[in-house]
Amino acid sequence: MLEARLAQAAVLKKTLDAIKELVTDANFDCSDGGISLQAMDNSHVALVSLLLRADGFEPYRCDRNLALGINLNSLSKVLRSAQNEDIITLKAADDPDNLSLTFESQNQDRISEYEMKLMDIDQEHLGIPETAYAAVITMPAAEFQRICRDLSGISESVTIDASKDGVKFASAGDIGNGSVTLKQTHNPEEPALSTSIELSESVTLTFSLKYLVNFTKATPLAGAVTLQMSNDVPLLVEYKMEGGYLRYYLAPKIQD
Amino acid sequence: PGKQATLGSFFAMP
Repeated sequence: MLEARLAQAAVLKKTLDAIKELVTDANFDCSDGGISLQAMDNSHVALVSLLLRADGFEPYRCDRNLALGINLNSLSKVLRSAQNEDIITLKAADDPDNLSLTFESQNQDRISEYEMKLMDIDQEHLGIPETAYAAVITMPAAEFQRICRDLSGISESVTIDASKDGVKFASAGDIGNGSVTLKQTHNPEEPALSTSIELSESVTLTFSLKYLVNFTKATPLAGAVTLQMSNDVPLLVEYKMEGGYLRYYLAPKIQD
Repeated sequence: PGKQATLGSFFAMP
């Protein structure tokens, strides 16, 4: 059986908000290491990979591996009934038809109990190769969100060019063109506000802004975001949170 | 600009 108690409902609520528009149904794979999810969007252009480690829960117990098939829109509706500060407990039997969710207020004067039907999902797991990326860019998550939103007003695509001079996001469309260049900065007081660029070679890749804007729905989960890129491979966008991560992969646009 | 690739061309399908 699974029993996982999470001190802050907000973590699960924000995570669902960050993935539910990209993915409709997914298996939550539960093991003694924690709860993970890997799912592609319908067009097979983007992939979400979530890990909530066991040590992020207190307590966490999972006797045997379980795949909980969940409609993310339904889970999101149920989670709407939880307050951000509530304590959430997830429970499932060994061969479950339902997921049980309990929301307790901080002072335990209100306990809400929900049961959600599970579904059978035949899910393809992609083998993601370990990659040493040529460019690793860490920047404030809010900055990345703003750049994606601003450039999506100009074009459907953005070209990200990482070089020793900085990282440049550039778009060109019918109304004109625009670009934002970030230089490396160091803010020792607030590391989350720094931009760092680690580069082994220059990288230039073009991506659909529709997906990137979608990824930035994870902004409330983390102060910083890391973009990892190599020429001719998918982009990895990672939001690290306490007790896990939310990663997105995005296939590039390639020249015809 | 360019054609949208899919992840299947980069990652191993099961």
